[in-house]
Amino acid sequence: STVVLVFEAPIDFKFCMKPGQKIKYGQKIGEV
Amino acid sequence: FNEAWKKTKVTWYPIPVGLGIAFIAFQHMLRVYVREKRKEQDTTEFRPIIVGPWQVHVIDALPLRALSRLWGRINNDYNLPVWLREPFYKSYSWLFDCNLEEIENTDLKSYPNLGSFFYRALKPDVRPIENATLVSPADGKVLSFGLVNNGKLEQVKGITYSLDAFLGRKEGKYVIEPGKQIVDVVTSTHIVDEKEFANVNGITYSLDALLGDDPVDATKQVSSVGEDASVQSEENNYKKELDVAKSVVNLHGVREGNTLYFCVIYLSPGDYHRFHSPTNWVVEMRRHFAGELFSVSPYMLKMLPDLLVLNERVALLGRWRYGFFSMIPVGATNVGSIRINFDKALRTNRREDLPVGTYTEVSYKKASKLFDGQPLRAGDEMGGFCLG
Repeated sequence: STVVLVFEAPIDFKFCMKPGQKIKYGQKIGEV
Repeated sequence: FNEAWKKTKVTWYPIPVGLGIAFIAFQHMLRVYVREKRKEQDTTEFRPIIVGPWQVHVIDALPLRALSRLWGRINNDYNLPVWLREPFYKSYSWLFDCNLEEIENTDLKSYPNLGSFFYRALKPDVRPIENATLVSPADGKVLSFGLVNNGKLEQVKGITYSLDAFLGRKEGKYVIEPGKQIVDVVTSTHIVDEKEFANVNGITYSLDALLGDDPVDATKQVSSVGEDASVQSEENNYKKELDVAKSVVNLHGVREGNTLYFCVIYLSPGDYHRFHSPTNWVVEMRRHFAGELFSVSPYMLKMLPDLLVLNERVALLGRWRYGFFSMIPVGATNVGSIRINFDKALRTNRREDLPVGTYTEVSYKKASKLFDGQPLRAGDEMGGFCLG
């Protein structure tokens, strides 16, 4: 199964993760 | 038997004329019905064109949805004997790398079947919600993320698909051009009535219409029904955060200074399979897309470029402090059942489901008067994936 997020955010929004990285729910994935 | 066969007298009777006519009429009616049904399907349903290597075509030939339902029935309806449960779940956990120390109910014998173990809950303190703009909605592996360029999402490196096909669009129908990839598949809108939910037609929507001209008016409405003042004040602050400037937005037009982003998280069979709210937001509607149930493993994603657009999925559309926000749980062969906690009417992977490529749309506008939708805070449990 997969969860996809599609969202609008300011241009300075930054993802803080890498492709292939293991992640847990509640962990930070992006910040403005 | 031999004696009966030889000695039983055969008597012939004429069939009543009325019965013969009725039989011929029934056959005729049946033929007309079948012909009309086929004609109707030909005009409303487009079978997606699967593009990919031979393995993909072999998998496509399998009755994946039926297999998924059978898998679900075996694992949800039949209980394991108590003596087998512990060794079975421990073997499963070893094979798929589940962390048994994190689960809320550590008594493995109390999970009657694999379905209940698969949908296990975690201890409340094992996943602290970080104070960030956006947090992960689920345990899993980050497959890809980035910007949505010209309405296209990059699924894996170099392979893109259309946002229109993924989330649906106003016009409802996509034109399939010969030789063109599946990105332009099919969507005909089916609007359903579901209890207290109002239907919203079309994908382009006005925030004025959703929030009301003046957000304060909405607060007044709630005051008149006598809700607790402190709760109101907290909710008003929350609402203030979620309110965006009055403007007309749609899925493809973002406000000045903003852009669209996407993120794909893959949940492997051993992962915790419930999903949580990734931020404070309001879900305004859901679109349930009927579709196939291919595996969504990274291997399959590389082989079948339009996998996420083809599979059955539930698109939850709404807004957050920066504008449009959506979360889309996508089903797979082993986990075709998507559960949304605040939408009990939703049923996925049903035998009598809509034709592939169509969707039903339900509005959550009546879920909360104050928010005009279903409000969620970061970390709130939203639902999950079940076997079958």
